[in-house]
Amino acid sequence: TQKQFSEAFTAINANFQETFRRLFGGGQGFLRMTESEDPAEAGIEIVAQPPGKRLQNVLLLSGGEKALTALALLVAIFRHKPSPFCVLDEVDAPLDEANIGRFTQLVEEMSRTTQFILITHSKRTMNIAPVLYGVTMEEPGVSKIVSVRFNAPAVAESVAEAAA
Amino acid sequence: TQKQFSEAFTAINANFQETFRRLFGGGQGFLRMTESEDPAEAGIEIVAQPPGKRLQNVLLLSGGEKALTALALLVAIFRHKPSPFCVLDEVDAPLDEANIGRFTQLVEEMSRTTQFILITHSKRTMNIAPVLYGVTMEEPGVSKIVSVRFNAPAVAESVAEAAA
Amino acid sequence: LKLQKIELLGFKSFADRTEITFNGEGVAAVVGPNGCGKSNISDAISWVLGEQSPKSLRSGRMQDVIFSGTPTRKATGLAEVRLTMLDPEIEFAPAIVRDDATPQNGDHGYRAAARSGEIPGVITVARRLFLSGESEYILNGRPCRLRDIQEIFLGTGLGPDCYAIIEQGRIGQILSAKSYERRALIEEAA
Amino acid sequence: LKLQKIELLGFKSFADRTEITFNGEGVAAVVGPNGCGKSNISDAISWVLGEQSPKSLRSGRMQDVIFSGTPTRKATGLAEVRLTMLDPEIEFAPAIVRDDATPQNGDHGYRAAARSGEIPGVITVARRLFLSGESEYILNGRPCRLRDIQEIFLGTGLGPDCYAIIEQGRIGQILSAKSYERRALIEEAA
Ligand SMILES: Nc1ncnc2c1ncn2[C@@H]1O[C@H](COP(=O)(O)OP(=O)(O)OP(=O)(O)O)[C@@H](O)[C@H]1O
Ligand SMILES: Nc1ncnc2c1ncn2[C@@H]1O[C@H](COP(=O)(O)OP(=O)(O)OP(=O)(O)O)[C@@H](O)[C@H]1O
Ligand SMILES: [Mg+2]
Ligand SMILES: [Mg+2]
Repeated sequence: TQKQFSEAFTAINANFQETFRRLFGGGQGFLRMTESEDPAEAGIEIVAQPPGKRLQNVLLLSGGEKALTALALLVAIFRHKPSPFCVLDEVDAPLDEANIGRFTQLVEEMSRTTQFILITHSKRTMNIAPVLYGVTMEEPGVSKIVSVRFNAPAVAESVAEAAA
Repeated sequence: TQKQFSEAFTAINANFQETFRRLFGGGQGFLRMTESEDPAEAGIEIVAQPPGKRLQNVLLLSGGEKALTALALLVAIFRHKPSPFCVLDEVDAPLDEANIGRFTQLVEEMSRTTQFILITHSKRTMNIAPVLYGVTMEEPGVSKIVSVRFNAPAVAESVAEAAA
Repeated sequence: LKLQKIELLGFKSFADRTEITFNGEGVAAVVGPNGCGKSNISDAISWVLGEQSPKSLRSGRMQDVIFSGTPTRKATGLAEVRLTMLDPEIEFAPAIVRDDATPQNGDHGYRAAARSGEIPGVITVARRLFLSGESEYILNGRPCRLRDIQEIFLGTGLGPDCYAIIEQGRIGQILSAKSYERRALIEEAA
Repeated sequence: LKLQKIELLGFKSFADRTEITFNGEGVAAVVGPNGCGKSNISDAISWVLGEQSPKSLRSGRMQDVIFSGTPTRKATGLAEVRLTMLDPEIEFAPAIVRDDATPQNGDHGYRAAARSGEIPGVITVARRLFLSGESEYILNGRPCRLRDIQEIFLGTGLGPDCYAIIEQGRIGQILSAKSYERRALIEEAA
């Protein structure tokens, strides 16, 4: 119903503004309904302003800025309606070291209510996972799982190499 | 003309087979003309078979395998008709450590005839560049170039951090 | 709901029966070289939750998800994925709540399924596909329809086109989607 | 041909005149945090070589490439990019060859341009765009048409849709392109 939608929109927009500021370390991001005769048809526009830059269309953002803005929106929706688990496949690939740090910090925090499965090649991202699942193809073309439980981040490095 | 095209196709296909084997450390890759009444209209099909796997459609490859196959084709074209320079923007993002190693080795070799400009976040890729250009936005929203000449790879780490 | 286990058999590169057990919370990282099968796991999860489009599973036809063999192995004739999930509220609920499997007002779709599971509080969802094209959905060990699975996960963000599974290379797509497509994202969570 | 220098002024985030000098061979790495302007350099190179589609420059209209200002800086009214390239064969050629600027048989398009440069062996190519939409192309300091620039680089792999510039996130596109689009890639190099 329209009422439920606008309640969700308002809540998610508030979350988005907060998460955007956290992930970018400043600036502002928000959602806007596009003009339309029939409110039930109106689309959603995303406005992003990284710190120190002008307000602009999300398509002018850089590769890393786009990924970070999309993650902020995703987290905003999750905060409103947590889903039992979340699978993120190499979303950290376009991010620089500093932004991977902010991203992993946020995921760690949210992992208290939602279980995260992160597919990644980044050692920094591996470090926040208490459990690492190595996938190998010792027999060419056939995948197997080698699961490792560990706590010390340093182990992540050697498992990832071993799975290679 | 059609004759020039088929000469180029044959040469590039031979290059592709060789470069594919090098980048994947085995397996085979080749180009095939699609069926068509008019040879001048026929398209090109890419067939890739990573080591130990079946021959398959390139769309079933993984993210990293696709990037590596595309790089092999690019290099095959370059070998046939080198262009004065080549700009690669974060093509190493989907690659694992081992494949970044094979990619950078190939680029180093080709850089004797072609100048490469690699935009990257990967320390391993930075290490093969004798010159590193740091881009910063000390004044928010305004880009400036800080160029660094160095030979010791270890310096790459601190420049990339400094530019951050 | 908590994800406890994924079992794959003959799904893409997972030729042999493979089990991945999760501890139900926190962060798990999946690592390994290019092409080893990491994204195939994410595809398996979308598939068992009801994904109908082969293209979203990086395939031409749906049968492409069945293990197609290697130079030294034959193809299998079947792909099967099973998810085991826990509903902590039922798991620890007193016996009388468990016996009443009919959905109660305001219950999540999955609550009823959790009550009626072979082990109370545990929901298993499975999907099978045969080379012939025949496909089956299985809920708590009993055949069911796709609709039954979709209804269970309604409103939890799970299910096809959901925001809870982000495929490789598609994180930027949320931004470049059309404005009415983004609306659907919010509607799903409303 | 060797790339010697890129100069940017008012192009995207490069508000002030910025010069990047290359040593003409080997590998150069461009690094920096997300959003600092790395891909804008690659856009500048495609643009000066004649790119006509705003979409390939991640822009809505072509004027989007002109520096649009920041909270503390005014927008500029002009974007300009200049490439300086060296043709080593002419640079070290004896004086008599240099004086003859007419293209000779079998010459590359750029050979004639290299002969007629302000400094023999050096080619400068520039492009300007004003907010009004007016645009100029400049070859060796003299106004020219887009066709002149395209002719110079014909067959060298440079120019719009060329294989020598791979934009961010588009390495996989070569594979997913239609088979006749791939044909164009080979034709360009034939
Ligand atoms: N039906 C199938 N039968 C057998 N193998 C398959 C099938 N479908 C896909 N594959 C294999 O799975 C591999 C891709 O796996 P996947 O995409 O999961 O890799 P990945 O670990 O995500 O790699 P990357 O790090 O490059 O993203 C392909 O090489 C392909 O051969
Ligand atoms: N016309 C313009 N005027 C001012 N700034 C602009 C203009 N066009 C683009 N930008 C800015 O350039 C930035 C993007 O730069 P670019 O894409 O080069 O980043 P990048 O260094 O490649 O980052 P990443 O590592 O994330 O890919 C955007 O934040 C945008 O604000
Ligand atoms: Mg993958
Ligand atoms: Mg970029």
